Amino acid sequence: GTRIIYDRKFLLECRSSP
Amino acid sequence: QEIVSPESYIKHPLQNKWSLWFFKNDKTKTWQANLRLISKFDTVEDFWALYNHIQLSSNLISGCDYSLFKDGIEPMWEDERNKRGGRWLITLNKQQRRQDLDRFWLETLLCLVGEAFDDYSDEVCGAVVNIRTKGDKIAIWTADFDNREAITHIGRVYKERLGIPMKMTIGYQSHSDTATKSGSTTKNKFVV
Repeated sequence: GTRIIYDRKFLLECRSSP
Repeated sequence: QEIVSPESYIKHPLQNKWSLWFFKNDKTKTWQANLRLISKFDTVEDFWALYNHIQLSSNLISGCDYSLFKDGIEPMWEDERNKRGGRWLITLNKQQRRQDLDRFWLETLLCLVGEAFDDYSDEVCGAVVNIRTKGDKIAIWTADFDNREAITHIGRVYKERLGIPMKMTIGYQSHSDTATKSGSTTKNKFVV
């Protein structure tokens, strides 16, 4: 199957989103 | 009627469900009694909710650990998924608690939840940070110390993500060697 990969930039952006 | 984009309310699922554990060294209790499961999560948003809520590693007292492991794997050598495994070990000097510890640990967490090692991410069991007076340690634990290809890939990516200079090396040690060592150092099975 497909692996769900998130790069660090995306993960860090999610931190500040509501 | 207001149309709300799914982007604004659907959480981003992770490939794996993860458990965060906390260890506090109380010498009146057994090792296992000192280990507590804090919480589990399987979305990016829930990861941050937990991370934002807990103390930074650098604020913990000596003897404490955080461990992040895939759901179903306990953060100990004895677990079925760990017992043939080992760890990429980052040893920090005392100055690095202020400079690098929190940054390195967060980067380690992002590598795990983001599946930074591509298909070799399946070899990852978890990661541990040990807060110790003599020097803190951070490690990524993998499942099989014979899996050279996976281990070296994970080690190279991890070293790059932490920004460790090319000329410095990090070592991988099997848990069985760590458990049976006689001196203060364990021999490296792999180095990158």
